[in-house]
Amino acid sequence: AAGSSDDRALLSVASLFPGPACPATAEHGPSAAASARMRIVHQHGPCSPLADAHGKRPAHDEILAADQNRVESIQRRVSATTGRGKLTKRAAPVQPAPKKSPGHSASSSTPSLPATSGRALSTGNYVVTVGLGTPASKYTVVFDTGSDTTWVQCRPCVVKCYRQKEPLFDPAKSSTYANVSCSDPACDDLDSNGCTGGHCLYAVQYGDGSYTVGFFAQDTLTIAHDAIKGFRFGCGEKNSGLFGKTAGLMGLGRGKTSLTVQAYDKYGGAFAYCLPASSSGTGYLDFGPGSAGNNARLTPMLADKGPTFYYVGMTGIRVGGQQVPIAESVFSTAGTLVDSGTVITRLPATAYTALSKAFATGMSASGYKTAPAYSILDTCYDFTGLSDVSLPTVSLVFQGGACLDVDVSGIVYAISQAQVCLAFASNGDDES
Amino acid sequence: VAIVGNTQQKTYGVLYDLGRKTVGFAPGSC
Repeated sequence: AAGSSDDRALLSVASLFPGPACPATAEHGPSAAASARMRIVHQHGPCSPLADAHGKRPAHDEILAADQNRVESIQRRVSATTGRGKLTKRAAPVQPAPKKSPGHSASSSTPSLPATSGRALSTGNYVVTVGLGTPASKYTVVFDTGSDTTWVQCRPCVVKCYRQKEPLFDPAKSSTYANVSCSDPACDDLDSNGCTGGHCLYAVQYGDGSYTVGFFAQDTLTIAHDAIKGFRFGCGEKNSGLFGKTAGLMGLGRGKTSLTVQAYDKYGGAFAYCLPASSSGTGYLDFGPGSAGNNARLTPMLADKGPTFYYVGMTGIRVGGQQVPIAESVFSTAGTLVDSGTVITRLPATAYTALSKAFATGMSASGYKTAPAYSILDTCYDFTGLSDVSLPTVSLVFQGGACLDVDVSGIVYAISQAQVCLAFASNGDDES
Repeated sequence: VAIVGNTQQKTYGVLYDLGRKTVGFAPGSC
């Protein structure tokens, strides 16, 4: 769909609007060093196990609004855990009050979990399919580097569940399922925990008001052909929110409850994913060292910046092969993290302004007609009647010189052919 | 905080390695 040189990238306008069918593409074979590979698809794309011919995809304004919600949630959490930024953590208690259920001990007490607000969620997420329990059943879950705790909706769904496509996980049908005890140190690994009848409770509340509450449990998790015994996850008995038709979420953050950390002995704390160029494509999620191949450009993970998130050091931006004049301090003041769930890259205001100006200059030089802003996107073009367009390349530069030369599929976000926008947005200031 | 979003990550192998404390970007991975 595209070609590129150092300063311009050729984009087929038709590639911005993939068809409704899942193309018969070759699977991405496992890299030599990766231990386990799963297929990644867009939750709402035609290759998704959750796809429904009559299902309604979220509208662009809904996706971008949810994305903004996720970003604000991340900003709140970063601010709360690092003391940086203008926003402050907001308390948002959840009262799970799980009731007695088959297979679970009863308790006369009503647990109250002080849920941590600010976990981020977005409708623009990608999903993978995992196995859970013995025998294993398949569950399609969002994978998320911006949170730690994995969870699925569980039977008997004591309080409430949203509608998911696959059957609910049923602990009673798994011979290896067990609730985590309140006295188990693993219960303390949770950001928000409680106790009922000796069983550990978890709760996660997301920034958009979505939440999941239930028993913290352990069972065998199967990813690709690997079994991870005793994997701890949330067995959700009270779940509500914008989770689509997924069965739950896989947390890949840096916290103790994340899959990354729980499977550290098996995979060395390493994983890699590749997101496809279009929502009708497929990518992969690999676990194990070396999973990204030998051509990866590396930058330090700034692990001391705060919990959960993957902080890196962005140092500059190039547009059309030319360095955009942005002081490095603009990036170092705010900090940078890489996130699988945020759709549109957010930049400090000064950096975004310089980027959009340089991009607009390049587009203007080619005579492309501008279009109105859309939601958080303010640098937009009308490609009506055009089959191919030539875009200025955009590169993000990180500490150590690692460079992410954004693929042509990731430079713009298409609302329609008449409104295709630079897929970056401003944080509104330089401190957030 | 600046956030590198998933639109910009498309087609890259994005590597996270807690042991080596590195994040990596491998072009043309899918």
